[in-house]
Amino acid sequence: CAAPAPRAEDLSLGVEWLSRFGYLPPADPATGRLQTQEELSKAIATMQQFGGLKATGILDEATLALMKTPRCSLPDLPPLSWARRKR
Amino acid sequence: QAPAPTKWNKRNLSWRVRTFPRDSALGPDTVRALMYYALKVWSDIAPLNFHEVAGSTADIQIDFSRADHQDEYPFDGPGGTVAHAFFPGDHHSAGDTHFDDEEAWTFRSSDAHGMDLFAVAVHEFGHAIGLSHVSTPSSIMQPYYQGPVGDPLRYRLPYDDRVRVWQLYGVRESVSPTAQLDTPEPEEPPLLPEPPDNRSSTPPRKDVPHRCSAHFDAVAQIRGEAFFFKGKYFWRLNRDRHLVSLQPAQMHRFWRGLPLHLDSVDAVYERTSDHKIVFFKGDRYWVFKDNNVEEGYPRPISDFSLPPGGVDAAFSWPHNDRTYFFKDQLYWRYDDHTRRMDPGYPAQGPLWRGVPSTLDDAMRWSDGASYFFRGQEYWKVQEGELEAAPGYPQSTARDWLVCGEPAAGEAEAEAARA
Repeated sequence: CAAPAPRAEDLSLGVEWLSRFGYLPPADPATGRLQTQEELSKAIATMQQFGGLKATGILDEATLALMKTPRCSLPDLPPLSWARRKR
Repeated sequence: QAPAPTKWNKRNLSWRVRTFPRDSALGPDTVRALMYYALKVWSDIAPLNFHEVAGSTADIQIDFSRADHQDEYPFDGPGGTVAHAFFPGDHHSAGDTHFDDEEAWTFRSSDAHGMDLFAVAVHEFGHAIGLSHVSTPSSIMQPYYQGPVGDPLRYRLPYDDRVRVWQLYGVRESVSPTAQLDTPEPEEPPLLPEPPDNRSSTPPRKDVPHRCSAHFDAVAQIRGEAFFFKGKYFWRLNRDRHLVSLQPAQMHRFWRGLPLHLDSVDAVYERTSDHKIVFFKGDRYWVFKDNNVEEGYPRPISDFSLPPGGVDAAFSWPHNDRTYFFKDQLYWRYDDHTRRMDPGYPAQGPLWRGVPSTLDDAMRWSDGASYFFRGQEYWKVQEGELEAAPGYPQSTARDWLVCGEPAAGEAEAEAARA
């Protein structure tokens, strides 16, 4: 069985969360928040790895639960790392 | 992927709790104590010294804020983001630490929904000194709240965090890296100063002065609080100018390291350069870090280029960042940063018009004004002024020490009753 697709609100929360804490680049005003599936999956996997979860790249229950865990406001990855990753 | 490390170039860092939680069960004193211990976690192992100060120039300003509080990290009510701190740097908010005032902040609580303030503060102060988030699960610098970390008096940083802070600042002299690796029993830090309250089990002593009739030996603002010294005792007023207790505290039990035979002090002041506290008595002086005397004291006051005979008063004037020493009708101006007496002194006092030429002591208060004390009276000089405010002198006992109007003989009668 394939894993169930995340609900739209979870996906929206996930993207917002990943951007806020440095896993996705900040929203581009020209393109909105469009992300490729690959980019999103990669970001989720990095976040899972950083948070001690299995890096599946899938926005599952455990990942959403971790995103709802109280935490520090500062990003986990610095903005610089984005430029580096893009290169 | 860690960014280039930012760190403080100085090693003496001041801190201040600017705003306290509004509806929390934790009182201001508990909050300040938890901040003290959370910072101490880092300064115990790295060559950093943290000093609580009263002024608005503190390096680490601590706030409890709600929602959008004018930085790039708005809070979001209970849960979610709970705190943040700014890395060291040139920007004005460097080191500042913000806690979400809408969290249920707790300390030693069994409430599973509460947020342990000490645990969060240790993490945030890690940012304030330059550490970023890491993924190591045992690290205090991993970004998620994982519950209380235990007793603030016994908490010891995980190995990863110790190594990272050593990489930034080196190892504190008193810490042997080998000993750290051997994971010895943690040293127990000193207990927080006990508030000078009336819980003492010792019977009242005959030499206890009464606050309403005392001519104080020394008055000082220390860490934003006022201390009134008389004989072997002192009274303490918190930042809101409220007496902590009507009963005086015993000087030697609080200021650890003062000789027991010392029956009084002449002058006390908090040094602006490093926030250590200096006590004068006769031709000698002592330097305290918090409430423990430093090694090598007492020393002669000739270190300050002061002549033998002692001082009546010591006063740090923020207006020009100089310390003034007073003796009889003379005064000296001293630079605590260069540790040199300014040339041209002593001069004939007083510098401030309307203030008596001989003083018991003087201090600055958090309203920005300076206060000069002699006998049972005090004079107020507004910030930046060179003249006493109109309407002074006023009664020290009435305005500072919760005594009634000083009617003739009343103070004496009250003292006798006490």
